[in-house]
Amino acid sequence: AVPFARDVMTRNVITAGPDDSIVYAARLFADKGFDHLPIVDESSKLVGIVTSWDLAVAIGTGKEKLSDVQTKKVVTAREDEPVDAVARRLEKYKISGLPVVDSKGELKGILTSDDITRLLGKVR
Amino acid sequence: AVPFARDVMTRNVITAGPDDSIVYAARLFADKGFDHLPIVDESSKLVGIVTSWDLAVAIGTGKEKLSDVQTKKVVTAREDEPVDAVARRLEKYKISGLPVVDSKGELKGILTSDDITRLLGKVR
Ligand SMILES: C[S@@+](CC[C@H](N)C(=O)[O-])C[C@H]1O[C@@H](n2cnc3c(N)ncnc32)[C@H](O)[C@@H]1O
Ligand SMILES: C[S@@+](CC[C@H](N)C(=O)[O-])C[C@H]1O[C@@H](n2cnc3c(N)ncnc32)[C@H](O)[C@@H]1O
Repeated sequence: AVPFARDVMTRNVITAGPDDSIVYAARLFADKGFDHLPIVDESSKLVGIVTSWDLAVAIGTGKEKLSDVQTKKVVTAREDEPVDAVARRLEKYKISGLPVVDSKGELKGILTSDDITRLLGKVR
Repeated sequence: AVPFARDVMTRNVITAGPDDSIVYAARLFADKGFDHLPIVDESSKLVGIVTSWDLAVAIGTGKEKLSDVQTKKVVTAREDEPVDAVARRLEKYKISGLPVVDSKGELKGILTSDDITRLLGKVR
């Protein structure tokens, strides 16, 4: 029985705003040890995503805000999708994680390749 | 039948040296779109690893060389290990990828959570 996205995702997602600085995000990544930071506006609507890769490639470019580096067309999954379908979506877009949303588009969790790795580790 | 590390890894690993700059590595990550950069010395011996996370958290710290940010105790796998064992090792150390080495410790490939995700996507 293949688990659903809601069974594998991490809830309590840490987010940031588009006007936050790249340095602020770097401190967050350092403190929390994660790689994926969804970007939300003042009404908590998902407007972008920033990963450690986005921050890494910003080095030496003079960029300052998350709005300068974020990806705005966010690939997401629904809570009730089977995790193998999520895996194919990650591979299709060559990304390592995606926000999980409910039927209203509200942010419910985050699911990454590291979560999928944990699943495979349980196989025997 | 669970695949072995050698069946899932990417060969032709791109590496850098400890004296290379963080800015040089940032350009490599941007051009190649990867997250894991093994660090080797002049005799091609594996001496460290740098990921996009290491570069991201270096932002605003004034660090300049890869030797300033690399992790020196590198977690690796052998080519003939089953991939579920590799998955448990990634989870144990909370890392997203590891270099794959042969019995002499020579670098043969790199295996990441994204490769494991690709496997799960094939399950149905
Ligand atoms: C092509 S990926 C490769 C590097 C890395 N594995 C990653 O996912 O960031 C890099 C780009 O994908 C974007 N990205 C990551 N997750 C995303 C998602 N769920 N939706 C849209 N773009 C995403 C990042 O913002 C970054 O610009
Ligand atoms: C705890 S992980 C979490 C962030 C991210 N998923 C990653 O793997 O970089 C971050 C640290 O793990 C280190 N790391 C990543 N892969 C490693 C490996 N194969 N062996 C040793 N350290 C590794 C990185 O150098 C970085 O300092």
